[in-house]
Amino acid sequence: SNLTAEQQRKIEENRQRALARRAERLAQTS
Amino acid sequence: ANGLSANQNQVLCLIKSCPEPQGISIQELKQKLSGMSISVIRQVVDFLSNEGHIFSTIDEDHFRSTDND
Repeated sequence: SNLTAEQQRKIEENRQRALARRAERLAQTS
Repeated sequence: ANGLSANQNQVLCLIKSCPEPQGISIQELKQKLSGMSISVIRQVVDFLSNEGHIFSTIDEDHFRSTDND
């Protein structure tokens, strides 16, 4: 399945946001 | 060991194993987890998303894991 450039951009944006959220959660529990 | 429940680990494992760039859909998860209802799958996906383990891709029905690439 081919994704458009816009879809790829949105996915990368969501991924970065999730990584930041993960780092935040790990900081809270350590 | 990672602080997740059995259901949460099962869903996370399936999301991680999907190689598609758009990730796996809720419907596909449902097919592979025949014992889990859509509403339970949604709850688990919401939790994993809030914790930053997964994220939505092309729409709110497709998910990928943050820690596999």
